[in-house]
Amino acid sequence: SSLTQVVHSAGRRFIVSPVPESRLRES
Amino acid sequence: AEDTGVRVELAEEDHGRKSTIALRLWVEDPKKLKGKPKDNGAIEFTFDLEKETPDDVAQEMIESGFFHESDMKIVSKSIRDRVALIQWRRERIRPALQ
Repeated sequence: SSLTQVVHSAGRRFIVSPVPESRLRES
Repeated sequence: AEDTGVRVELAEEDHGRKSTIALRLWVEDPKKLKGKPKDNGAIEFTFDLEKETPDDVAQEMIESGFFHESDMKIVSKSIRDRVALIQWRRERIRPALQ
């Protein structure tokens, strides 16, 4: 769905997904 | 651990048997960062407890454009604190595994 994958040149894979609203601190 | 504004948690249950763990990192409080972080997402990645350092991962996140280089220390510290907690917990459960 809304997953994004970024692969660094060293080979590490970063998978980015939306943070649920409940996990974000209210400011 | 100190509140850095960057939260790091295990992305999977840790049974203490593998050297590689999956972690998830996200920004809880952008005001604590010097630069503007990219997007508003949770970044999942694997980390080898035996071969890698938090500085390695923080550097790669910066090179990948997730954070400004001025936030290298805060990202690295956030990962280091979580890794230290995982290793401390592993030390405690080790006798039970053996």
